[in-house]
Amino acid sequence: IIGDHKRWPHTIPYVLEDSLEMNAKGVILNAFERYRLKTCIDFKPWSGEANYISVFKGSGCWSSVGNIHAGKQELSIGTNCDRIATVQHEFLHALGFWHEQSRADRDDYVIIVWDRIQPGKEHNFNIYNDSVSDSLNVPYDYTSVMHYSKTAFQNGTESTIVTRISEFEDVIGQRMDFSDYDLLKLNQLYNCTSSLSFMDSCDFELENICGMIQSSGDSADWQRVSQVLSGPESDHSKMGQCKDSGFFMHFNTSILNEGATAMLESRLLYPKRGFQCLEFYLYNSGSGNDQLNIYTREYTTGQQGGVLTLQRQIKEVPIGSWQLHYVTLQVTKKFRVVFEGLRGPGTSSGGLSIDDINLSETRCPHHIWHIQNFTQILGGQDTSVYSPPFYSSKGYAFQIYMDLRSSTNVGIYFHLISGANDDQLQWPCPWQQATMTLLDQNPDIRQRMFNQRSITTDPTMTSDNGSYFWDRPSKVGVTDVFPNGTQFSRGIGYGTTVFITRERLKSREFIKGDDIYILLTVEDISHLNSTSAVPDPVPTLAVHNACSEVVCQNGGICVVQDGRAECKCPAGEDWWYMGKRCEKRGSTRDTVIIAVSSTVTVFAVMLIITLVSVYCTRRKYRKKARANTAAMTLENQHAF
Amino acid sequence: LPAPEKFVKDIDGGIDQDIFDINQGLGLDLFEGDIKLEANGKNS
Repeated sequence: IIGDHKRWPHTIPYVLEDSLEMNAKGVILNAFERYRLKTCIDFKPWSGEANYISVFKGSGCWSSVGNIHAGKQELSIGTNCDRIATVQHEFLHALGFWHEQSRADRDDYVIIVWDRIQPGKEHNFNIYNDSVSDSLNVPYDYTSVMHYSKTAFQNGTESTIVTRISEFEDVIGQRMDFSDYDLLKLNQLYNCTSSLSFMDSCDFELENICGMIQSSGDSADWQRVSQVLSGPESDHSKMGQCKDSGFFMHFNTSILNEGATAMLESRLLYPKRGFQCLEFYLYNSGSGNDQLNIYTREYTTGQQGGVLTLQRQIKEVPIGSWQLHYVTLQVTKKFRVVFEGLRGPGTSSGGLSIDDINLSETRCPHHIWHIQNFTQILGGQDTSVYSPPFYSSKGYAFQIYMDLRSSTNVGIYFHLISGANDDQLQWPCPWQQATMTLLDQNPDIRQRMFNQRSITTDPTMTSDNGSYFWDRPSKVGVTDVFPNGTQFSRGIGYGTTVFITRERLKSREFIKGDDIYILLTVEDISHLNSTSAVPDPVPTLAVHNACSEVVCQNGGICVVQDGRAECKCPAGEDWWYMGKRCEKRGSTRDTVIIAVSSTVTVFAVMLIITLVSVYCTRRKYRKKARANTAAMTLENQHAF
Repeated sequence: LPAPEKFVKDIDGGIDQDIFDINQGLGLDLFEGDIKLEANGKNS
């Protein structure tokens, strides 16, 4: 939308209202992380700013376009809107975006089939001319998260939007993530030159190896190569599909003695948030005993060479395939990431290789489900796959079920299973949010479109038979057996049959080298349960207790400051609420009236005082003058 | 392994509902399906 007054500040104040579903709250916070990774737009809990976005559970999913300067600007995430791309879509509206197919030049790219649109719904296919809407010199984007799908407002089964290039017919309407052009436009609109949480990405295609350096204190070097005789035959970024390109870094252990090391250090990096996620692919063609150590070299005052800290040892790396790895870092000062290859015992005819490194100030996924030979699984009839068992950070055991039986869609479900900690855990399982992400294996994290769904365990939810849905699997589940013969119980699965279409699954780089990765995070979100001023990071129990006794009026929000509950009152440009509980309303008009009336009152009082003083003084002098005249007369009488 | 049909709960009821389908299903008649306008017809 054209007009600078429609823009928000780069940090947008928000409130997650109590009405929101728990799952929606978690999804919204995840959507904010996507904005932080790919743009300079940030979000902060509202603390009294004039304008803010109030996200609430209304009827449906909707927003206004741009900053409307209403003080509290509503954005609804209603039932079934708790999908990350839906939240991204609605926030893009709030940031000033119309739908992609309403841009001035849309008829050059799509045909609107008017007689297939439901009668009375034609107005949904408006075009805005270039005095209202600016496409920022970016080409028409079929892949935009802001584009309608081909079935929008259809009357029947035929497409209402037909793309002039037929290959894009099933592309429009994607609800996975921002497209590259969405980001280009958003970053241009808000003058972003960098993102908040992205730090570095390297696929080793350029000879400068992204500014990485070889250490001097080691016994060997990493080499930039495009293939190794004993493997890998190609890099991971391009999988050998581009001639004369596709490089990775290789540590050749076949020519080294046991104990030899080679250290490859990243350029200097400057953290902002204090937590990082390092992601890379590793290939082993050497000995099973060769290992990769990940260090950080942190520079503190007085330590010129930096302090080297071991973050992770990766041992027993499987031979013969690229494997994805995540390492969580918590660095607060200037640092480098160090990859150390270590030659182990045993024979080696190859070595260790690394490729597609990404470093960002985000949270790493808790678990990786790596599915190999996926094309064969996908092509099989009546096939479905269960993940290995995993444990959440709270100790709940779970399993993911991927349903591949449909010819059009792929489903995904989360199951609680019986585990070693079940006696110590709370049942029914309360407020654990499971996030399942199909990884787009683009080498650069900024160009990925993740396909993600989240579900949350509601301890009050019941099954058809009346039992608690998220109760102990040994109580409500069915028995099954792991491949190693161990018997276990599996609770009812919760998820979706329409996680992704088969067609989209085959697009982008979801399947790469015949492998897919499902990233899994199961986290406790019970802290989001009952406070609308959702602070980030997690509020303490004291926050909840202090505020539970305070009721703020007129839309005020309770926050804890210095251990005391206080009401933050809403305010607009020329009005505000005040008082301990936001019970009093103030406005600029009131202030003007008070100022004018005070001035008039003071003037009147002063005038009265002056008049009375003058009157009294005159009276006094008159009396005196009269007395003097009488005395003079008497004096004269005596004289005569 | 095929899972028993009733042993999973589908939150989407088997339908891939877009934002506009959800809003229409609720009987909402929002501008362009999901944009909230003020009463005077301008974007609120």
